[in-house]
Amino acid sequence: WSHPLKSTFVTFPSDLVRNISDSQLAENYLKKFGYLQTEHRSGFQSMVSTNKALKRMQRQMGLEETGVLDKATLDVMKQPRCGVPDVAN
Amino acid sequence: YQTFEGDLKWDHNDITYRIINYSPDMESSLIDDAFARAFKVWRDVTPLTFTRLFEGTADIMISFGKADHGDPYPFDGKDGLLAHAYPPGEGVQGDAHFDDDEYWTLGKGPAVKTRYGNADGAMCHFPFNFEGKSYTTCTTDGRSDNLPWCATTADFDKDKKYGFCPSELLYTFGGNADGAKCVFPFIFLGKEYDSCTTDGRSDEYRWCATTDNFDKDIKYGFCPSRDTAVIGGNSEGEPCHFPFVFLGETYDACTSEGRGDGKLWCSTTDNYDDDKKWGFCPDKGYSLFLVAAHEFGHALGLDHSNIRDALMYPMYSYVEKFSLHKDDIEGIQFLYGSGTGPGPTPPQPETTTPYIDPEETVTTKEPQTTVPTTTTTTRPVDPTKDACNVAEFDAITMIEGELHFFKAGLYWKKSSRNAGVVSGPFPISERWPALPAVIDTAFEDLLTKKLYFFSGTRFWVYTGKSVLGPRSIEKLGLPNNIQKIEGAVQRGNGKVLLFSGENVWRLNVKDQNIDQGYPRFTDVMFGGVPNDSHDVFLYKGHIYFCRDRFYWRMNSRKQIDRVGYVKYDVLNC
Repeated sequence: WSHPLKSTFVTFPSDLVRNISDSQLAENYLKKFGYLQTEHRSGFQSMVSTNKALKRMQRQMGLEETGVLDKATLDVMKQPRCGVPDVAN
Repeated sequence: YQTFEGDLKWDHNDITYRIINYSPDMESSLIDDAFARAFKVWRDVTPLTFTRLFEGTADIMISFGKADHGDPYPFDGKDGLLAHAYPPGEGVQGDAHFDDDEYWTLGKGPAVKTRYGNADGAMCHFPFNFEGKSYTTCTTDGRSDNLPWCATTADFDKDKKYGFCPSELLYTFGGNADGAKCVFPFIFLGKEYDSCTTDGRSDEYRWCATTDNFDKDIKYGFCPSRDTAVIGGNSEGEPCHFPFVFLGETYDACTSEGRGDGKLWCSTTDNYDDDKKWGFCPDKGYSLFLVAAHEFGHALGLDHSNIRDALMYPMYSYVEKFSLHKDDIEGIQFLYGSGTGPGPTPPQPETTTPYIDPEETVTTKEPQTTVPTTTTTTRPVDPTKDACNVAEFDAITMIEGELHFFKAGLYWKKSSRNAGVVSGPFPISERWPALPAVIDTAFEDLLTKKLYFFSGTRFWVYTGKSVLGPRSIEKLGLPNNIQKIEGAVQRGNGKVLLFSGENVWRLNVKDQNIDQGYPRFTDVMFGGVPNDSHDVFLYKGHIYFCRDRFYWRMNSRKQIDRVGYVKYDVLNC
């Protein structure tokens, strides 16, 4: 049996998709599509909690609302999609 | 469905659109056609009309771009974001942008429309045979002029039908040279170029001069992508180079090594480590029609839906036989109302094709024809004629080895061969003229091959073309308080289970009588299935109990081994 391949990740020139961690990917996704938007209330800015944003995203995508970044949620985040935010800003 | 805040919508129904530029991935007539069909999706269910403009400002300006493409929302390379569009309004509002780092197709791999040759501009047929070898891409084999070509039928050796594939040696698009072919070598800023280049451009589009000196003539066009070309990376449009070296290893095929996202890539030179030239390998691509239909939904005022099957759901998924979901229809009709009267003439694509002197470019002795003008085919989508659009069938049953779906005077057939292709609809009256439009259930007696059809309290028996009936179901020994028979399952030995309400009876077909001990309760005999199934049938050894859009599948050990959608799992929509 061969030894398992030792993958080395390379940064390809002009590749817009970088190797980022799952949590980074999730945060970017939640921000980009409006789930983790900054709310403005009387000049006070606050971020929706990641847990809440994840639940909102999971509901929109028909996933189990766990508020946890599980594999199913990550898989959905990696799927091709429209660039228009899901939550109106 | 959702609309944008404030229910943004156009204040007129005669919407205009303009295609600003094209993707090198598909022939422009295919792109025109995809957009025209995408507009038609919405036109069919609203009073909206869509007129294409070739200059000036249109309500919906359509463009392809990569990464930073002139608005505050850059694209992200291949996959991920595919496109975006703005809700109705002035300026950028209403516009639709498509990420040209995607591979745009009709959703099923390279969509290669030929030019010239003798196939009247037909699509390539992959794979095709040529001199005993099978080809899955366009090829230059058999030609001395390096022009890629393909067969438009499965067997060139037999049919001799062919056309030329997109190539910069045949034509360019956009630019200012009216589609003239590239001239190699050409001079640009004093340097000589032997192939298309992205030099001098910030948008990464490949171009060439159409005379030998760009500096003098300033004539240029964009290079169409060959079907074998890589997507994105930094070598868009170049073919993979096999073998190539990557981190000291030699590769003979596309690989996902070196990437964390699993995407297949290749080097476009013999050594990636030295040259760092690469691109993604062609895949099925994204259906421009489906993505455009979604984006035009935004451009008309619809926001994202959270219904997975709706067109306005934010994620891409390919469907072969597309029909607009009820949710999308309700959404768009909330904004614009429903359409009335006959539809207007669909917008036509640009039909001009540059003439190429056949003597100049084609060395084969095959007959030459110029590409005919193309007309957009926009067959009306009649939702009642699409089996995938039927929420609940009147009856489903196996007849002569094919699953039959009955609904309101029509039936569809799903062959057990041909990968389960569904054909139809066919009028019930043509094959079984004695039957009414609504069939509650039916079964084929496995011993005699007679067909039993039930509708209300009556039944008919067909033997070939001869028919007996209608007769009352009481003649079979069923009680007179039954409204209808909702399901039938053959049990072998001439026995058939008949379902109605919560009860099931066993019919002895030979004796034309109900067995003793029946009726029995369905949920006692078949634990775990809905008590109010509107259809029960036998298919591939399983009993299917249908309720609403769903089925419960029971195996021979009376276990429910699957619950799913009739539409997706049985009809393969």
